[in-house]
This record gives sequence, structure tokens and C-alpha cells, in this order.
Amino acid sequence: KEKHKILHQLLQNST
Amino acid sequence: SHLLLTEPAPLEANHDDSTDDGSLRTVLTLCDLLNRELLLLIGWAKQIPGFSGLSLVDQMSLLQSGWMEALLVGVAWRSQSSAGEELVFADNLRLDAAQCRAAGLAELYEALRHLAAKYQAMKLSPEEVVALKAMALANSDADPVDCPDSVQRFQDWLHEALQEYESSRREQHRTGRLLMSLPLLRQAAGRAVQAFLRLHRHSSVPLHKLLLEMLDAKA
Repeated sequence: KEKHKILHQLLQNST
Repeated sequence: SHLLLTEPAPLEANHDDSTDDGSLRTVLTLCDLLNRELLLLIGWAKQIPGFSGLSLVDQMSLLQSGWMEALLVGVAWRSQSSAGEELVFADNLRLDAAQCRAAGLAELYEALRHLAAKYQAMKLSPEEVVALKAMALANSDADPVDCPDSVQRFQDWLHEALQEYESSRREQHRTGRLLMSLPLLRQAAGRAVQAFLRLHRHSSVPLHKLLLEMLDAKA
């Protein structure tokens, strides 16, 4: 997950 | 109809003027556009019915695997009626065969024009375009999958929605024909990923962080 930090953050942000 | 409502408005390219090299300028402009489209795509995915019900791991896997296919559906769709056989990445970013060749995107050009011609021959409706885009993501063959049953259900919902739409239009073979266009989309996406990785690694084209992260996931 560390490697895919931005995607992870974007998915966790509410829509 | 839900997918049509959540489809983001097309972006405009911000033309790069940081270099005198025309081809490099084209590539930098394109990469900036793709990075912004990717950001929108992730927001869009979360609005596909069923997507947010998947585990976070599977949401990530599907996007890492299928993002380029989902983006290229739109490019092929916009390019289908281009008189000069261009690739229409944005209304103000149209690349013909020579420009693509000069930018290192010759193979991508061939695959995407092939797909655009196919879409044009099939006379896709906007509903079918958004369904294909969602199905490209759902069918991205991410491996391994955290919860295969949930991903399968997500695929089944989309397939059902498409079949329902086609049966309302009394087009018996339409769903199958649309699904049969997916291999060409995957081929085009593979070429796109390879081209951008090559540009980054061998030609030192700088990429935005999100685009690089997503390309690395495909590498």
C-alpha cells in the first residue's frame, strides 16, 4: 500500500 | 442512466510551453491531461453502483489494472468521427498519425484508430460507451482478488444493466458484440502503458505522481 499511496488516499476520501 | 449522469465533463488540455521540442511538448501536454483524467476517473469509479461496496484492496486492484482501458474508451469514442483520422484526447488535443509517431505513440495510434473505427461501425450510443467503460474496469482481471464473489457480483450487475438496456432496444446480439470489442481495448491500453513507461524510463519524460504510480502498478 505504501507504494500506491495516492490511489489509496483518493479512494479513502469521501466522494 | 446512472452512469450517464456521473460521467465527468470532458477536460481540455493545458498546452505545455516549457520546451521548444514540439514532440516533447505534445507528450508533456498529454501526460498532464491523462493525470487529471485519472484523478476524475477515480472519483467516477466510486460512483459506479457496487464499486464502493468492494473491499478497499479490490477497489485499488481494479483501478490499478483497468484505469488505462477505462480512459481509452473515451478517447476512442471521441476519435471515431475525426475526419483526419486523429486521436482526439481532448477537443484541443488532436493528434494525427505523424504527430503520434513523432511522440513515440505510433503503436498506440494504430490500436486506438482500429478501436475507434470499430466503435464507429457499431454506432455506439452514449449509454453503451459508459457501460463499456464501467465494464472495462470491472473486468480488468486484477490478480489476486481479495473477495472474488463481490467482484463477480459487481461484474454481473453491470452485465445485467447492459443486457436490460439492449433488450429494451430489441438488439439481441448487441451485448455480445460490445463485449467482443473489449480485447482490442485491452490491447490498446497495453500499448499505451508500454509507450508511457518507455517515454519515462528511456526518454526521461517527467510524469505527474499519480500517473507514475498507476503506470508503475502496471509495469
